[in-house]
Amino acid sequence: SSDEAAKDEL
Amino acid sequence: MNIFRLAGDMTHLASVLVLLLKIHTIKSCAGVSLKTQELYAIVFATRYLDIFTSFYSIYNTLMKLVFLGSSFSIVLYMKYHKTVHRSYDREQDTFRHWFLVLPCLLLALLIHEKFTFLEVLWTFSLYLEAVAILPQLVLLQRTRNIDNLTGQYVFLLGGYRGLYILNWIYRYFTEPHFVHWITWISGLVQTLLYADFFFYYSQSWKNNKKLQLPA
Repeated sequence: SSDEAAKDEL
Repeated sequence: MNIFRLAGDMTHLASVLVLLLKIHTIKSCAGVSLKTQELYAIVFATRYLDIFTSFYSIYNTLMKLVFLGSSFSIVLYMKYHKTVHRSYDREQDTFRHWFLVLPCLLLALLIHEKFTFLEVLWTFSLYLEAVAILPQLVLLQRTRNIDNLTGQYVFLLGGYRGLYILNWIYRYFTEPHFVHWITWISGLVQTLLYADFFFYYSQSWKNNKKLQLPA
């Protein structure tokens, strides 16, 4: 989902 | 992973290494704000709780551990290492950093994507990271002689934020549904805080003079 994509960042 | 993000992460890593080099090798933390370092330790401790709940990649987990470990060891060094602690500019580093923590916590409770424990803490870490550099910038302004390593540390940190913005622009155009307003706005605020510093840093570099911020 889209909010998971932000959390792959540091 | 795109080139901007990798460059951003490496710049962030370089900033931490520069700071550790100064503290570990030269045994000095002159010009370094303990308040900012404590805020970063809180930022990473609250953001990286997902180490226990989700796995993205070995790279992701390793980097998280590096940033957690380095931020806490810098704080411990500055507080408890005899020689390092003696070089700490305690009288100058007077920013009330707890006054940043509470508003960020309240804002995270009000503005978030999902109202869950981890999500609110994650959002809090984004807001707090945006303003965590403030005590350091104030201390730089008060310090007469900013040494090269301290200047480079702040320059690299600002560079890391700038590269993350390029990374978001890239991801917005290459990944469908990549829209994250909370991350973007707090990231933009954070980068703008460095604008003034960048200006004086480039001036001192251009004129080959020692970096000094106007009071």
